[in-house]
Amino acid sequence: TSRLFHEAFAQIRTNFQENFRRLFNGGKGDLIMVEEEGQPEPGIDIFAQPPGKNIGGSITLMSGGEKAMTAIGLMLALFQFKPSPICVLDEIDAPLDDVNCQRLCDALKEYARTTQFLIITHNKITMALADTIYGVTMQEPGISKLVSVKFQDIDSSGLLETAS
Amino acid sequence: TSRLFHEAFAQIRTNFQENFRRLFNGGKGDLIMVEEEGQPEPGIDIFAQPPGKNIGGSITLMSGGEKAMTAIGLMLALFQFKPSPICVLDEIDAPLDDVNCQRLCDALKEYARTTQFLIITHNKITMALADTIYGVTMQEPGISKLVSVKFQDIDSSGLLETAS
Amino acid sequence: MFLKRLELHGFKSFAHKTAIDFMPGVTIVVGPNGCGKSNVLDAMRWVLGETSAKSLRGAKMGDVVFRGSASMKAANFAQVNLIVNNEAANLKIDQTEVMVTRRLFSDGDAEYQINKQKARMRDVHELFLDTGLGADGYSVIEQGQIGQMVAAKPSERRDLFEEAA
Amino acid sequence: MFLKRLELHGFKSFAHKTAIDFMPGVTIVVGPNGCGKSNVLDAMRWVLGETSAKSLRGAKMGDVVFRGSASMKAANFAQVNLIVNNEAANLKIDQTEVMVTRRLFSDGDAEYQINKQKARMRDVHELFLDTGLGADGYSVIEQGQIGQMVAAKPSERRDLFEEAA
Ligand SMILES: Nc1ncnc2c1ncn2[C@@H]1O[C@H](COP(=O)(O)OP(=O)(O)OP(=O)(O)O)[C@@H](O)[C@H]1O
Ligand SMILES: Nc1ncnc2c1ncn2[C@@H]1O[C@H](COP(=O)(O)OP(=O)(O)OP(=O)(O)O)[C@@H](O)[C@H]1O
Ligand SMILES: [Mg+2]
Ligand SMILES: [Mg+2]
Repeated sequence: TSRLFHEAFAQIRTNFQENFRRLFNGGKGDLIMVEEEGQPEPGIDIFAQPPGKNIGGSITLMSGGEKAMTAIGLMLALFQFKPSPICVLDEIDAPLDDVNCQRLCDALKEYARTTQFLIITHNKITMALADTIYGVTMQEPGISKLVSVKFQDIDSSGLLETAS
Repeated sequence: TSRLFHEAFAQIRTNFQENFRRLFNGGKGDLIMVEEEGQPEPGIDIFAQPPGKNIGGSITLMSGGEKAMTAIGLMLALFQFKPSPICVLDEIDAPLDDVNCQRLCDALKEYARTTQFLIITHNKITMALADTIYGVTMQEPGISKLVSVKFQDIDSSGLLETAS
Repeated sequence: MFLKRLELHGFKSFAHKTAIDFMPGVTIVVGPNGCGKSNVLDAMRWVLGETSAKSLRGAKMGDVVFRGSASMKAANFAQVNLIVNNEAANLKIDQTEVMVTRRLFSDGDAEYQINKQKARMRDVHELFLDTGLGADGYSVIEQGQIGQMVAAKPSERRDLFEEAA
Repeated sequence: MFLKRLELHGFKSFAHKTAIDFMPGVTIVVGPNGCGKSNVLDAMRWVLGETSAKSLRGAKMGDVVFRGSASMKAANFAQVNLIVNNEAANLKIDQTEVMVTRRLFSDGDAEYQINKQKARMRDVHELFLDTGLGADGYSVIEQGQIGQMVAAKPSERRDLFEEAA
């Protein structure tokens, strides 16, 4: 199993390097095995250097949005290694500004041809990926109800204009 | 000190009950001392029941946005107990939808007369609280620069329209 | 394999029978805080055999049964049906369409079905093994999981990789 | 007491001397991911005597000194000045305006000043005690701290209360 692990690691690492470059539009991301005290096996550390920045690769100093983009790059790297015909995402765009959200959507579009997506979001940019939109409302307190939504029905609070 | 603690707890608890009602426009929130195994002192648990919902008060079952509103109610309760002339908030509105964000802003407005606020946000509703707006940009890679911003300069990506 | 339909009845805030039809491509779900969007994901993971109440945000498994509200009393049971198109034969079963059912009664009685045949939880687990949809897959990223990924220690990340490998 | 001005020089991504003038009321800071907004908060907490590098997102205190970029080499030191109006006399000092300075050189040499007089870190701590701005206050809520509040164990929350009491 150790060999399986190392092969998996090598592949996931390559995926991550590529994802990082794409999500950050440059820069350098990597995965590194590190020995840890008290741990029999080495752990996995993340090296992340956004373009133009000289932060020595430590992810702790990164901003909230940069950390999220890095983690998304890793999640996608794992997904690419073991692809599934279905991918479900719950508000992963929450800490992202519009530029980063668009880059995330462009990356997801690449998969949308071969993967069926179910994405929960509050973000208008992500909503634009939709082939189908459902709204969930709670008109009766405590009871959820599903409605179909057309893109033009969505206002800034997500759903209050529509009850189709 | 135990008496100091219990007096503080009673006051903070009252603040939290009031804040919860205001932030959720109803419902019931409370703070409860709970005995914990292996702990000499009792810990503090949160009871949270949004209006119309019957979730027995457990915060774990709440949604991302509801948990955030509850935690904000607690943070404000602590702040009210030991008020400061200054309050600094970094993106606390991130998980909130527009209705909740507006309620948060209405709650903060109550303090704005006696408290000076510094608020980092990506959210248009929160930005409307501003007496002054600064933008931070990074035109030189890796180097931050401050600019003054007028409200009408802010587009959907926060700042790209302006360089005043 | 792709999702066709998810039916919820008495599951968390979905007191009434609710059906979500999936089209190919991207399905987006929107709505205000606390309206039930993440509960839909919980329903999917639950019907596929999630065993940890904590990972469904509950203290015990019974927490997934609709508890009642101001206007409606608690449900007697929670049921979720997931209907999947299997024309690509990813699932180890000789059917082009597969329905997985999980039901939990408030007295604790529990049941799984595959195409309306009584089944065990492990049958469901084995059916979805290697599709990425099981508990070992990376197909479902929950709210807050990205933040945890960042904060994780190197050894915790290794565990994540080992599940993939 | 209110904030008048915050000056950053060589602190994290603020390589150039940068001044933020605070008006009464609400000051909003906006900008894209990674541009430096949270670094402004870090600067404020640092000049007030934050001792934990980890709570400033670094591995060691030297991490707050501007490390260099594609277009500019690393700084020799980081300096932050915080100017506070003390007409309400919240601060235990007989001045209507107080400037606190902290400087850290990349060789590790460090210095505090209060109104340009050399001071010790504990002098700064004592000055801001009970204003809510010290490390014991609730005046600064950092990015992600709300989420931690939710996930905290009951005993961890108790610690939070004990700091307040
Ligand atoms: N067993 C149950 N019975 C009734 N209601 C429940 C039950 N379990 C959870 N809920 C309710 O479901 C709501 C949470 O729904 P959910 O997490 O899906 O919200 P959400 O739409 O994802 O919101 P957000 O945008 O804030 O993440 C909570 O208000 C909770 O009260
Ligand atoms: N010592 C340093 N020298 C140079 N750059 C640094 C240093 N420390 C941190 N940085 C940079 O500062 C940036 C983080 O800035 P900050 O956390 O303030 O972003 P932000 O504006 O809050 O973004 P977000 O909206 O994503 O939270 C990182 O890209 C990091 O590279
Ligand atoms: Mg949710
Ligand atoms: Mg930030």
